[in-house]
Amino acid sequence: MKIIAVANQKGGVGKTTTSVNLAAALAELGHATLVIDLDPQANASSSLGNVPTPGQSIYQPLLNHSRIDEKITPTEYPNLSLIPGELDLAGCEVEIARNPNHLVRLREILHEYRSRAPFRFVLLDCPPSLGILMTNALAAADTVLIPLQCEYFALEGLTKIMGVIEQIRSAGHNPDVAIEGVVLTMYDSRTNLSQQVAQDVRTHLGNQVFKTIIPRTVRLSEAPSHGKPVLAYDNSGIGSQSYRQLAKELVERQG
Amino acid sequence: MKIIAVANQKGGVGKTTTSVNLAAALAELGHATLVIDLDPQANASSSLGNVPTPGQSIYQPLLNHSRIDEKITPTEYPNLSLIPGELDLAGCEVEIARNPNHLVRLREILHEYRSRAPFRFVLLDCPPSLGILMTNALAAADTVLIPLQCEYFALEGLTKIMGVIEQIRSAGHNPDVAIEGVVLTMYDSRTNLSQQVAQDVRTHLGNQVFKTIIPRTVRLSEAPSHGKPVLAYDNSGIGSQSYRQLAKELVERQG
Ligand SMILES: Nc1ncnc2c1ncn2[C@@H]1O[C@H](COP(=O)(O)OP(=O)(O)OP(=O)(O)O)[C@@H](O)[C@H]1O
Ligand SMILES: Nc1ncnc2c1ncn2[C@@H]1O[C@H](COP(=O)(O)OP(=O)(O)OP(=O)(O)O)[C@@H](O)[C@H]1O
Ligand SMILES: [Mg+2]
Ligand SMILES: [Mg+2]
Repeated sequence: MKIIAVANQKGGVGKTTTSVNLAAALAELGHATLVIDLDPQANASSSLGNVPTPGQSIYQPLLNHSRIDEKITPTEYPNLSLIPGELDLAGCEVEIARNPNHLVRLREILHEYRSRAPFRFVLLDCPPSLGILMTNALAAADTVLIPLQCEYFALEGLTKIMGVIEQIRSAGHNPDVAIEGVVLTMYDSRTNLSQQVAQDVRTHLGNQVFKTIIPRTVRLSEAPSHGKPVLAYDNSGIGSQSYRQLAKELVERQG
Repeated sequence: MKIIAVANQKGGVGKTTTSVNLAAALAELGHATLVIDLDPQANASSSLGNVPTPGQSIYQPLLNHSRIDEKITPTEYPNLSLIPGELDLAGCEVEIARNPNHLVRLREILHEYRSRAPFRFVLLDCPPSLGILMTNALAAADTVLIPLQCEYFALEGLTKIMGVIEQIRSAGHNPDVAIEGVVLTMYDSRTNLSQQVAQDVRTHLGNQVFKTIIPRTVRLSEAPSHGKPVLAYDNSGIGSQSYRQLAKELVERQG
């Protein structure tokens, strides 16, 4: 079981869109995949057609009030399961902060679960913040996938997320956490800005940047309003193709 | 002095772009304006060409280690000043949480400052979160301006920010806080999604939605990489015109 945190503190860069559609593409390839929605906004959950059920999130297991097994919810897509988000998760940041090992709660839960889990991949959709939920995700993950919108602020923020990952590593919360890769998202080939950002990132990070680029396409932003991953909403479109390609590239990188 | 929080917990909806460009347009109309960057990412600060200076943010005043007057930094634009952001602000969430009145620290500072402040408008650029910095901004503000990206997740999140504002009001932290208005951003007239979201919001919220719509234009996303508001980067473009119009409409609404 490989745990991948999909994280970037910059808002609106495509974390949820990538978590949901990459997970759907991995499931389609036959890999049992679990998405854990760590965002109080619960966008990943609504993208998968989840009907909100209070208390079904990771909140209670984080506070040791229930087992993670009870929160795993099937979706209508084969090989794809979900632990939904909920607004209460925002409150749990303050609650877990009182716990001495508050930074590694998720790590403890997932590492205990690892031996009996039926999943090949677990994707953690992170909220846009530098808070406790994101830190927990980075401490729990084997690797971090960083969606990067091809815009200036997102580029500026890349050193920050890299810095936070380094802090988690050196503080000993997760000494082995590695970068799975950087995925360029919302790429618009007509603008200089997209081309400059893509070139800049590849020059600095080389192979850490996935070859697959996710283009800006309105189908990707329409799919969540139908409660579906783009693979189910617009099966043959460019959004679906690029996430399928990303899934193939990710699997190949596992070596 | 009117304090306006520019807030929406959904990431990437145009909070910073609106704070910076609306402030620049208000300053151009002759209103002395202050932007306070409450985001550890400090995107508003870099958009105004600010050279990061450690310790210049609102962090120390929030912890009562210095006076707010010392953090006010001029920009190169007449009538426009800034209190910059910095990464340390992320740490201050945990630090202020230990303070019994941690939710109203910013309110206390700004209300004490109000009697001697030379500003007509103070804009608070909020981070994308439901954490302590955002709550402080909502508790301190006279009104809340909500940028709304014309996309599904942003629409879904609107009830959440409205709910949080209602909680702040009813908990007594800020009984008089009102909605300044909702501003539609990144509107793309070629897509059904933008039209549907705009229609949906106007049906539900009527006059609370500004008449001015901010279109998606690449000049707006290029301006920050030059450290300038769009009014200085692309003076006669559609981005500048729409923020000038928004500033006029905001001033007219003050009655
Ligand atoms: N490739 C794309 N093409 C077009 N629209 C996209 C694309 N990727 C994401 N979007 C849209 O852009 C917006 C932001 O994406 P998304 O919500 O996935 O980002 P996020 O990083 O998860 O945001 P947050 O920081 O709030 O969690 C959404 O409305 C989404 O539908
Ligand atoms: N009207 C617009 N047209 C084109 N691009 C825009 C527009 N408004 C904002 N952008 C770009 O979209 C991205 C998101 O905008 P911005 O950073 O202002 O949102 P935000 O809500 O402040 O994000 P965060 O949640 O991270 O604080 C930025 O790269 C910005 O340059
Ligand atoms: Mg998200
Ligand atoms: Mg911002």
